[in-house]
Amino acid sequence: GGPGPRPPRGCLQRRLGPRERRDMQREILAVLGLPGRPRPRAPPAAARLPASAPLFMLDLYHAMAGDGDEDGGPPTRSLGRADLVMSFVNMVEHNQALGHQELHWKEFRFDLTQIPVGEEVTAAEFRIYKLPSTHLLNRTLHISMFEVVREQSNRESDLFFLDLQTLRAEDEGWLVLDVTAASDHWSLNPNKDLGLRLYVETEDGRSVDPGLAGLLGRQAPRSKQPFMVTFFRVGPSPVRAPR
Amino acid sequence: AARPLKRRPPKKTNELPHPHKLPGIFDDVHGSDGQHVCRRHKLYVSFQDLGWLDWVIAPQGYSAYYCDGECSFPLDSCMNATNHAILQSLVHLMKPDAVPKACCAPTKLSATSVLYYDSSNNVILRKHRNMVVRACGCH
Repeated sequence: GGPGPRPPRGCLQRRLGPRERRDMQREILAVLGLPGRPRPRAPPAAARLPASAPLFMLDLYHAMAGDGDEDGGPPTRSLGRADLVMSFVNMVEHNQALGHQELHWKEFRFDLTQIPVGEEVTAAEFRIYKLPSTHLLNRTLHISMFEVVREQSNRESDLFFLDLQTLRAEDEGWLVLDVTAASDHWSLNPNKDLGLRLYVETEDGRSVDPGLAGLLGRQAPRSKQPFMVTFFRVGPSPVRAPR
Repeated sequence: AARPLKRRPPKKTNELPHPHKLPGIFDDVHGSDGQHVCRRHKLYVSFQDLGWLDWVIAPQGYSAYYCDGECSFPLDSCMNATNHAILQSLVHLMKPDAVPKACCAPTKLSATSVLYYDSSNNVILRKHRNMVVRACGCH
């Protein structure tokens, strides 16, 4: 950039030693609110392919940084006044079916331990990719999402309704389900995994295997795997203790 | 017929003389002893130089800028000095050892956004406030 800062009179300018450089990096990390530089795992060859969450978050970054004005605004309404957005890709997926009732569902478990405690959640979305269904031609499908509030050993789990979307079996693209209402429970049990359960029904109420409806899970290509995005409004930046 | 209004003598103003009106006052960017007056300077923070690009997805770095320069009386109007700074500079002229000059610091700051991986490989987008200097002034 411009002329570097002039050293105060009488002070010799010199390069930082390795330890001072590490201290400087730690200081800048603290300003950026990062506890420490994460150990980047050497991504396996497959992981170098663009994954769905980073691709979506990069669009958000351009929208938040103001570059996104050209293409007509942010990729989601939820960006609003958020100043922290977290995407969660580490999830466990279960595909269930209760034989005698022919009841099918997909369940996703998220580790929420990284969610910053005390920050206000302004929105949360679950994003899952849908291919055109080759099994249910010309049908209307109802996709409903529930939070698993409590599992019961001797009966069905307690569920909390979150969102319902209606679409055509031949539709394709990202399906966005609003799971903001689940965030109220996160703050109550910050260390409990979040369980999201997804059902698909035809208009006559018959339960359909989500995979047959074209909904992609963890087995999908990396750029089409499901993920969750949470938007936070961070409180007033805490005054940092003098170091 | 309305009596002509009696012209009131102009109110005595006790405001400080505007620097541009005083004779011999420099109004270019150089202060009294050839030093630069308080203003914003370029400063680019490179995540690349810091070796962080393996976990910062975007940006590669950002322009943070910094403020540097003299706050010498008369504080030129481009320094958008506070009234307090003007008074402090005056008192400094009278008692240079007792009261320091006003100092050059940011008067307007804006945010910058950083996209990075956390330790569990989740992707985080965070807007950091007060990271970019928009304007400098004397305080």
